[in-house]
This record gives sequence, structure tokens and C-alpha cells, in this order.
Amino acid sequence: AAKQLKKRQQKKPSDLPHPNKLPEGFDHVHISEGRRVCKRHELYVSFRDLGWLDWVIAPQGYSAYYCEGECAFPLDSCMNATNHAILQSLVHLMKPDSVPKACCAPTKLSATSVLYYDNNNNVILKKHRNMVVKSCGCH
Amino acid sequence: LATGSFLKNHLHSSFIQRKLSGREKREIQKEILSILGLSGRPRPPSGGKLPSAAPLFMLDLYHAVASEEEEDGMHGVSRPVQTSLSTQSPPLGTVMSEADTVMSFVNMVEHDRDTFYQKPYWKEFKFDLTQIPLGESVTAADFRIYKMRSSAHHFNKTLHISIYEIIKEHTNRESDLLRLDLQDILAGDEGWLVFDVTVASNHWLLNPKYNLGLRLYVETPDGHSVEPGSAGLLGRRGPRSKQPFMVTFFQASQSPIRITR
Repeated sequence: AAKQLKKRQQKKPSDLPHPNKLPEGFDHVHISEGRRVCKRHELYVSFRDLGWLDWVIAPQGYSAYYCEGECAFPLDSCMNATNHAILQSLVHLMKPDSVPKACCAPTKLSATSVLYYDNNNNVILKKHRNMVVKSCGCH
Repeated sequence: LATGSFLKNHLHSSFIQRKLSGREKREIQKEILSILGLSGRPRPPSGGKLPSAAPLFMLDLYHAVASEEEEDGMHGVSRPVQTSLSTQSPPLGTVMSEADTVMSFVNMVEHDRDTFYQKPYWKEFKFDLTQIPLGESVTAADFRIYKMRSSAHHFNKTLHISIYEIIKEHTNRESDLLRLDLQDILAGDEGWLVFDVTVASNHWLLNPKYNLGLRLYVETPDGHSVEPGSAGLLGRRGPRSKQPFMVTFFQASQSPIRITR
């Protein structure tokens, strides 16, 4: 996409946005107050509802969380956006059909531990890495 | 994506909600089990009169780990050296914080050479380590045995308790043994004794057929053999919450590879 943009820049410089000016239509970008920005939402995984408490000792379930929301220009400071995400959201405004918006995804994941019995009544405590979303952001 | 009732979305979601078929539910459960590193749902026998010492210890460990995960401060804690009786929650340290898996093993077999036999007296234990997780290596292993106050000895008398790996058994002479750990305690002490048996567990994982178990000896400072039971050491006949068990700490040697499904 960047290469295509460069070619077009050479051919039609007048189509290009000024470095210090927002592209055409950009000034009119309206951010609705009701827009759901990229943030963390709770998602509870219940071992109890799975009927697994005969072998899972602890926990009965855990808050896994998920990331959801829009990564639309301008990316708010609270969206924890990467530089690339900011650029991508700008390019998306110019070429919405070919470049998607930045993605709302986990930026930090932590581990969770599960204590359970195996078939021989041995007890296993297993740490599962990257199972709990600690924070979300635009990528 | 559809969600079952076991995935509870507490806030607004754009997930499409629909009723899952039985097959889809089973597939989702299988997927979660796979993430947990399990090929299927474990089916433990119902725990009527099963030993509960190991599950209680592991639950204690779980609570300690879970609170550390909450605080997100899993690194940089050193493991205290365990030379005395531990009656409190297990100490967390680098071994624990670096472990991906901790597994407790129930004592399968117990043999005694007690007062009905010739000296020296001993007690043997055996653990089945064949069900260990794939792709993980042992970082530490402990053998835990509960000691009551010894009634047969003076409370302030020192006892040497040593634990050995049984290397080879012979019909006409004593077994070949490898000493793993030794502790000096007072006869009047009570609580859990913890012995380092990492070397043995590594041997058994490499060669499961050489797993002949552990042997425990108790001696006085002047070398007299003491029957472990009379020294207050509890075996399989002890209360369920005080039965001996083994704990092994594993570290993942590689990232699990996701199998295409």
C-alpha cells in the first residue's frame, strides 16, 4: 500500500494531503460521543458451567476479558495505540477499501493458574501463560 | 463466534449469540482442554477415603500463586532454604515462580522394615511419575512426610533422618542406595519434613523402569537405627491429611505447538 501511495504521489502531487494538513474529508471527521472506543471488557470463563468441578479444584472460573471497540481516527490517548496504528488509521481514511482500521487487541496478557486432579488422583497446578487480558490497545 | 454459557460476557458484546449444538459444545470444550494442555477431560476416581495431604498442600500453593498473579509480581523472590520443619504455607520462591507446572504424587506403595525385623529399620515409598506433562523438565522435587512428636525418645534428642533413592534391589544382599538428603531434627518436633529428591525424579523421568522408590532411615547421633514409626513419622496408616507425598516442579522446555484442528 505504501508503494502504491508513493507512485500516486509522483504522478498526482496535487492529490496528496499536505504534510501539515489533514486529507480531504478529514476535517469533517466527526467523532460521535457514543462511539465505543477500544477497551477491555469482561469475559468470564466458568469451569462450573462446563461441569468440570469434579476434576478442577480451583478456580471455579476466571475473568479472561477481551478487547473490543473502534480504533478510528483520531486514536484517543486512552486507546494505547502504537505509532503504526496511528498511521494505519490515517491511511484507512484515505483508502478505506484497501486498508482496514487498526485492530483493537490485547497489549498485555498475564498468566492464570488452574489446580486439578488427573486420572490417578495426582494434583496438578498448571500455570497458563497469556490467558488473561490485562490491557487493550490499537495495533 | 458463538458463546456457550461457560463463557459469560458480562458487558456489551458484538458476538453473535446462538444456541450451540451438542457437537459444537463438545468441540469447544475440547478446544479449551487443548489450550489447557489436556488430551481429554480427566476422570479422577471419587475421593472418598483418598489421601488429602497433597491436595491441601497444592491448594495452599495455588492460593499463594494466584495472589502473586494478582499482584503481577512473579519474579525476583528467592526460595528460603528449608532445613527445619515447615508447618506453614509453602514458601514461594524462584523455583515456584519459574515453574509452569507443579505436580503432587500420591504414595503408591509403602514397605516397612520395622521392629519385627532386624536392624536397620527403614520405610520405603513409591510414586508413579509416568503421567508427567510432555515437553517439560524437572527443576525441583520434594518428598514431604509428616512427623509427630516422638514419644519413644527424649524430646530434645537429635534424630538424623536421611532419604535415599533405591538404585538396585538384590535378593541376597542389601539394595544399592543413593543418598539424596539428610535432616537433623529434634525428637520433640512436629510438622512437615521436606527432603530434596530432585536427582531421583530426574532419574525416574529418564528411565521410568528404574523407579524403585525412596527409602527413609532414622538414626540417633551415635548411629543407632530408630524405627521411623516410633520416631513419629507418619505413613499410609496416618490420618489422610498427613500422609506422605511428593511434589515436582516443572518448567516448559519449549512453547507448546498448536496442532491444526
